[in-house]
Amino acid sequence: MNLFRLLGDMTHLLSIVVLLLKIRTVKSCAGISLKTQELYVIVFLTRYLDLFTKYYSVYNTAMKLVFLGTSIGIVWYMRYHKVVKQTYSKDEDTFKHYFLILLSIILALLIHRAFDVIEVLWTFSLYLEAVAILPQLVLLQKSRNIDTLTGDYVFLLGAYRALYILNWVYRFLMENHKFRWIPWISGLVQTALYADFFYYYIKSWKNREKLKLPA
Amino acid sequence: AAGGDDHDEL
Repeated sequence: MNLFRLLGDMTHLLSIVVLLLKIRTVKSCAGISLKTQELYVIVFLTRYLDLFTKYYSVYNTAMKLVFLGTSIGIVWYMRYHKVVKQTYSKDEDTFKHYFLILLSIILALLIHRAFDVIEVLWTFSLYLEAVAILPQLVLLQKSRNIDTLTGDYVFLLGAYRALYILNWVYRFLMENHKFRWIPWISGLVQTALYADFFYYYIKSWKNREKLKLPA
Repeated sequence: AAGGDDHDEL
């Protein structure tokens, strides 16, 4: 495993820690899209089915279990925790996320490397992960106040994907890795969706201002 | 291993 991959995974983990910090200590999920969080649960459930079929490493298995457990836990808090659920910005979380699931199913059925259950579900999970941030970005744009933890959470999620691109470049050049079009293009699309957010996040950080996205 | 498996990432 190269440094970019490790940093990417750690950034992903850190984003979850930041979100859990907000939920468990501030007892708030204001500004967090439940729809995006539910999409992540679906992403991890469909991608990590190979937990039952193939073993890679202790690291790999542990991380998969952490991502599954925390994503389900976050959705549970947002839906059922008696304090946290009252802070959910429900009226602003309006993105039609079923449409993203449908789109990803159709795309996975049309474009995949092999036509078997695990492979098609894995491909579906990549397509869905690429667009899963959209409800969250739309919600941020509607929020008048984006608190620091929410901004940092989304930034870390985007940084994780950008680091994965560097990881793929490294593997391609240094490890003689083959072309992997499906994860690469999905990952590029996913990272590109953050471009606008990155711009305003870095700008607010440089000017020491509160993060605000233009409507 | 080089090449081969796509699924070793998270």
